[in-house]
Amino acid sequence: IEKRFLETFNAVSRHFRNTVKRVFEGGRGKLYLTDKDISKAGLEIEVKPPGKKHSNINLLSGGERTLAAIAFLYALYKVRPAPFLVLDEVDAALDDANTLRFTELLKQMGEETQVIIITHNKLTMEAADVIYGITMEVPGVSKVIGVSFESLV
Amino acid sequence: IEKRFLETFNAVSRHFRNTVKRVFEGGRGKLYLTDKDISKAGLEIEVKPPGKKHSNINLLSGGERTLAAIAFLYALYKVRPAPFLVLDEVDAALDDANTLRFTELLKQMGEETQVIIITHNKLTMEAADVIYGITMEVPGVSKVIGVSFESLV
Amino acid sequence: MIRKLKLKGFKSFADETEISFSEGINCIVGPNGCGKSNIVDALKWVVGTTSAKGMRADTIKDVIFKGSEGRRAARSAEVSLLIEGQELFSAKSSLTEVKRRINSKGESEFFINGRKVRLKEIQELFTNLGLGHKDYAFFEQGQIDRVLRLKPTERRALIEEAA
Amino acid sequence: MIRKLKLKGFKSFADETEISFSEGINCIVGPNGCGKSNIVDALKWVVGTTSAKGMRADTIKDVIFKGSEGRRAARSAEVSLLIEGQELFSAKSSLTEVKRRINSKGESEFFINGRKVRLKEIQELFTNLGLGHKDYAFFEQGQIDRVLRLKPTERRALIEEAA
Ligand SMILES: Nc1ncnc2c1ncn2[C@@H]1O[C@H](COP(=O)(O)OP(=O)(O)OP(=O)(O)O)[C@@H](O)[C@H]1O
Ligand SMILES: Nc1ncnc2c1ncn2[C@@H]1O[C@H](COP(=O)(O)OP(=O)(O)OP(=O)(O)O)[C@@H](O)[C@H]1O
Ligand SMILES: [Mg+2]
Ligand SMILES: [Mg+2]
Repeated sequence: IEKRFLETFNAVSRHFRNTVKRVFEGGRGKLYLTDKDISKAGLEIEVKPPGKKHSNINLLSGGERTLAAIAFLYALYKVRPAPFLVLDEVDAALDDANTLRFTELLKQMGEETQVIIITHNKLTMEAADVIYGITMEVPGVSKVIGVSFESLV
Repeated sequence: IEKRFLETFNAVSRHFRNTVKRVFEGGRGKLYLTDKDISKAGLEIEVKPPGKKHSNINLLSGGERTLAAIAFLYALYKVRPAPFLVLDEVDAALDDANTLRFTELLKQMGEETQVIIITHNKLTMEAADVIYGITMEVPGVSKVIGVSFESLV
Repeated sequence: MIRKLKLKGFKSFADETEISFSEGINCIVGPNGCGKSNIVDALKWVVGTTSAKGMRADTIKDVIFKGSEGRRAARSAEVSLLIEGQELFSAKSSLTEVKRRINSKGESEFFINGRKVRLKEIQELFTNLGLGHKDYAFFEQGQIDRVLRLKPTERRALIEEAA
Repeated sequence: MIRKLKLKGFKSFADETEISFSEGINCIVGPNGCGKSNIVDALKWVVGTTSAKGMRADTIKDVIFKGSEGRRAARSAEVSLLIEGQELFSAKSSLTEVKRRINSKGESEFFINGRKVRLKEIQELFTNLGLGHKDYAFFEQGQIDRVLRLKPTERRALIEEAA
């Protein structure tokens, strides 16, 4: 059991290091265990954006925290994807440049697993395979309508 | 002291009722005191979006909660504006239609008090009187640059 | 993978509503307050979430349609999920229907392919599909950085889930 | 109203930086991580915020520039604010400079128009300007719905501030 845990941890941290380099275009991401005794150890996350000196995740900005969390999720799914993934407006804090980096990762995850994502951001909508519109034409009652991407931009 | 509190409460709740009607284009906003004894009473907030039956703020959506909080802030400032107001990406959860309703309120608040607002949303930037750009051309070191609105869209 | 989601009387979905999802990236869009996050709640509910807080509600009965102008409140809510799942330990791909129904007293009933089961069986089914840990597959609105806010020992559970 | 904000060695503002604000709506824009919310922290800090959590930091010393690829860490941080204030109880409009400085040991010093004062005097100055309650003038990133999450007795304090 512990051997499997350690193998998984090593695989996830390798993917995390690579994914942080990709989304932050540099910098360093690191996962480490808080205790030599594997059965008791917790998991710490460190991210150092490019050009910056410190790696404390509490000093990161709103958008940087979103990118760090998405990089961790991507690393987990590289090792073992869940049968489906549900994301509700996870791109809210991202500027346009980071939204595009996010959608690159999203498209890759979409090849391994089914993704259901809610967004108001047109850049993210462009990455979708299928779009579903929800309306409340009758006030208070939700309905699903077919939507084409062209009608949204 | 209690007389002043009650007068202020009544003025804020009147403005709140009107502002909710404006930003939700209908519906009903209500403030009420939780205790007959004014010195002990807390403040409850109720918002019923148009066409919906319940008024429990916990059932509101992400964007509806933002609108309710902004309506409350606007009502407070109508009664007594602070010397300045700082808003950090408060429009993140709003769709385009609600962002425009928000900027209408913002412009009115800007006439009574100095507002400092941080945003990634171009619709909100359009409502600004002055725009300041922050960059990190030297990685890790922030600088302020002059920005014109035309360069952003 | 989810093939189809059906909702009836669940939160703002008063009428029977069906969504057929596809592979890849399924994007849900719409104005504020139209019911997008209610779909996420429906998915969490049918896979076994039992807490009212997890449903953004005060009591678990709050998931039943409360009525609107022109519509009476519903007396029950029902969500069903059609899943095409590769069981973790076998190559067999099967189509399973999971359903949950709640009545006005707040009592829930669970069904797998029409057979009434207990909550425990639902949770076992989803653990076998690789969905044992809620934080592994659901990222709620405003909670994307939740993994950064967890304590180190809580984060460890996500690695265990991947193992 | 704020006329000017000066930062030096505060968070990512390593070099002396000056921003002259104007009336009406001042909009601050820039990419993720460039230092926009650090400006909000600087404003909260100079008006007297003492908690590290309020500075999104682990210790209060974290507000001092920690260095970057080509730059050494700073040994102190300083923020000053030039305020044109209508005192609440008189029509007089005056220009006041408030300054806060912190050294590498974490000790803060406060100044009003160059005169060294205690934190208490800073807090009194801002209470007289109508800024007694932090939640009245600062809405941090991701916290716009904070007033909805407060308990009813905590919300009451906002009405008292307006009174
Ligand atoms: N039991 C219920 N009965 C009827 N309506 C409900 C019920 N529970 C919630 N609602 C309604 O659902 C709406 C919220 O929907 P939801 O949170 O899904 O919106 P959303 O599409 O995610 O919006 P946003 O873009 O603002 O996040 C609320 O306006 C609320 O009135
Ligand atoms: N003491 C410090 N010394 C140096 N840099 C610091 C210090 N404290 C914070 N930072 C840096 O400031 C950056 C965060 O800035 P800030 O939160 O202001 O970004 P932002 O412009 O608001 O971004 P977003 O749009 O993502 O919210 C972090 O990348 C962090 O590295
Ligand atoms: Mg939502
Ligand atoms: Mg920020």
